[in-house]
Amino acid sequence: LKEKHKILHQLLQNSTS
Amino acid sequence: NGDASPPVSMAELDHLVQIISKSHLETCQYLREELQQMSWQSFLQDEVESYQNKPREAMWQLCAVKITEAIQYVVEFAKRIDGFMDLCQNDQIVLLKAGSLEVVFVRMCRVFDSQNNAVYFDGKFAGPDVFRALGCDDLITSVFDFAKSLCSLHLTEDELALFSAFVLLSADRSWLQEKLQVEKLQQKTQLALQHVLQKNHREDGVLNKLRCKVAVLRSLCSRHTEKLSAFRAVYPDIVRTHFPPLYKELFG
Repeated sequence: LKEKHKILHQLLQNSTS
Repeated sequence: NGDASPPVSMAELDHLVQIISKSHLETCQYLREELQQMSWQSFLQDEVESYQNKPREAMWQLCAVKITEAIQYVVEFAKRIDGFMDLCQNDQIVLLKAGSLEVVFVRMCRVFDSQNNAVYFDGKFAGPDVFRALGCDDLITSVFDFAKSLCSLHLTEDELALFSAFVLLSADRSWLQEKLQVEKLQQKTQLALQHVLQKNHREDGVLNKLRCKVAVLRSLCSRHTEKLSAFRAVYPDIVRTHFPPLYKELFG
């Protein structure tokens, strides 16, 4: 699932601004 | 409910309410004060007509951009919910993929003018007729009806925050790997929602009304997916080249 949702995965990784 | 896990203390519920309400306000895209300043200005007739005269694909792209903007705030909201980031990454993705648009529809009632049946969109308040070029009048009407009915409950910000978290943490989404974890989180969120409703002296039926809204949200989202696939069948290149990547990832 992570493969198919790279953008969402990246947003989740970003520190909570 | 016969649950073996230790009961949740009042203090823990208060704590959860505080965190989720704070997360909501930090990520709500439009603060109440901003909304009040906007004095609910609606589009003029010629502005409405300019939207109506847009090519279908242009209006679809504009709406996809606006939905994606709102969804990014929902992702930030989720990241701040106590326990969400402790879930495995697969389940974080599953919950957001299935629930982010539902939370956008819940949040829509904050920027909805019930008297004029208009929603804040692209700078001003727009009635359903602004969206005519999409070719989805039935879905648009249902979305406006949902916003109006949620508005009629006059939820406070913390009630909205808890209801949004409750909608997002749905343990019945398919493809969840740690269903029990999500169930525990959702149960605690529901207790916190009940706690807030009681604290705010809301009448008994509100929680049940909110539960019924969940089914409506599911239907709105599946109809959105259907409309998108019908649109993409006609304009595959537009979706591929002009739609926001996150939107395509979630709904493609």
